[in-house]
Formats: sequence, C-alpha cells, structure tokens
Amino acid sequence: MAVSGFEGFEKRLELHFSGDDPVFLNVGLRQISFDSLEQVLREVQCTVVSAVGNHYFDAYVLSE
Amino acid sequence: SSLFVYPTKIIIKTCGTTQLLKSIPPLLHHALNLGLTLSYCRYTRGNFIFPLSQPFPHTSFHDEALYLENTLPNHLCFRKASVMPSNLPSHAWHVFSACDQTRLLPDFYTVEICMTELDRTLARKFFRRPGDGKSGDAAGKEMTELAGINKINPNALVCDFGFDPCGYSMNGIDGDRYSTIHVTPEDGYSYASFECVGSIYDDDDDGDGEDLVRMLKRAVQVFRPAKVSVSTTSASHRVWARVVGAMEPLGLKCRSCTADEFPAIGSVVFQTFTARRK
Repeated sequence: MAVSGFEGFEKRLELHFSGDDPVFLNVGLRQISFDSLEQVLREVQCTVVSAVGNHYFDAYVLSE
Repeated sequence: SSLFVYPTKIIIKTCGTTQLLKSIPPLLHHALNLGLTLSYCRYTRGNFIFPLSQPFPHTSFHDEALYLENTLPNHLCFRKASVMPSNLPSHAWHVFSACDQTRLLPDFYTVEICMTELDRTLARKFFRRPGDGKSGDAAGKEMTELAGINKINPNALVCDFGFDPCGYSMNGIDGDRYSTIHVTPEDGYSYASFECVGSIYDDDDDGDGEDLVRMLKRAVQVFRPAKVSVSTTSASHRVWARVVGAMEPLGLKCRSCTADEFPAIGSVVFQTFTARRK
C-alpha cells in the first residue's frame, strides 16, 4: 500500500433517480441533510473535507 | 475522493480501498423518503494496484457484481456486468450497469482518465512540505496553482484539498458540469485520475469538440504519465473518437481500444495509451 494509505485506482458509483413530482425534481436529492450524507459516507469510510455548490448541484471533496 | 449531488443523480468516486457499494442501501432509503425511485445504476473501476488490500467482501469484481445484484431493487431488470480488456495486462475496465428500461439516458457523457507512472518532477508538486503549518484547503490551493490545474477549465470554480504527507483532490464546477482530479504521487505507484462530464450536443456549437480535446490535453499534461487509460461512456460515438486527438499530440500512442454496449447508457469505449518510446 502507498505510504499515504491510498489505492490509486478509484471505484465510481453513479445512481439516477426518478420521481412523479416535477417541482420536487428541482431540488430532489439535494434535500438530503448534510448529517445524513455524512452518515452514508461513514458506511464508506469517508468524510467531507471541502464543499462547494451552485444552482445545479453540490460537490464535496472527501477523505478516507 | 468526491461526491456530487444533483437533484436526481448522485456520483461517488472514492479511493480504491473503500467499501463504496455499502453506500447504496442508505442512499436508496433517503431517496425513497423524498419520493424518488432508483432508475439507473452504474459502477465502474480500473484494475487495482494493490488488489490484496481490497476489503472483504468486495475483494473481486465478481463479489462486487454479486453484491450489486443482491442490493439493487428488482425493477432495475436490465443488467450487465463486463470486464473490458486491453493490451496492457495491468489495465482492464470493469463496468456494471442496471436500469429500469432500455431508454437512453439524457445527453450527458462521462470521460474517466486513469494515469500511472507520473513524471516524478511533476508528481512532487503534490507532496506537502513537512511542518508547513497549512490547512488542507490552503495546501490544496497551492498545489492547484503550482500544477496549473486551474487552467484545465478556466470557467470552473475549483474546490481543492492537499493531503498530508501527500495526495490531492479537487472538484471543478462549471454550470451543470463537474470535473474532478485525484492524485497519489508516491514513486513506484504514482497515480492520477481526471474525470469530466459534458453534453453530446456541446459539439453542435462549433462542430469540432475542441473544448473537450483541449481540456483532456491540459489535464494529462499536468502529470505527463507513461500509461493512460480512458473510458468514455456516451450515447454518441463522437466522444471517444476525440480522445485520440487529445493524447497523440502529447506523445501518447493508442495501444488498445475496446467497446461494449450497455442498456440505457449506449456505449462504453475503453482505450489505453502509452508514452512513445524515446
């Protein structure tokens, strides 16, 4: 293993969702609270170290 | 590692030793509470440098595909798992895709670049100076500037982080598109990835897809790798054809190209390149 503990090659997961309420779809998953996201990331042994967002989506940098 | 949350899609990309797939059940639970149902799932990865360090039970692609088969809801009934080979024994591309119908996804494409054997001088830019007293954010900003990563897409807002003793992650956001870079710079197993998304109709403006080619060129130039693999996922064949145009001027020769069709995403094309021998 690398000294930094990283395995270079990543794993990538992409999930698409659909729903009935078009109004909802403007915000949808972005309503998942930060605590809930952190709880999901704990399952993956990751935590958020930096974040940014705009009108379209939220982006988080994670650390293992 | 990175997480992107759109209103109706989530992308998580983590360093290879995590149990990424365990995020699926809680994410489905939170989405259901919001009235959203999973319609499509795609899992991709290259070959691990340290395969023996994979945490049980996700120690092989077979295990991962089995876990996905057992975890995804039954209405995602169009499923396919594929290991796409290359001429480089250390490089293969693993794809698992599942969807609720075979209609093509909207016009977004994804380009996933994996680079190894980075130029040592360039890789050193992603080491922290011992005792630099900087935060990860400040160190990340310095690495971004030093390596010229902010020039890859000048329109993007960059969110970056420098890890201690070494390593770097950044997300770029530009309208509804993201790009992301992850670096483990240690000699002997140096690695960097670049990923970006775009619309297959981007080309229609100027017809030559030059923006994508320029971006890929700049991203690979930051690291000057000896080996590169590029996976393009798209409903349009124009995207993968652009990749060669970005690599060859950098002295990278195409060594293999394999393609496979998947329900709902169109095609995945996996290409490998190596630096021309001097």
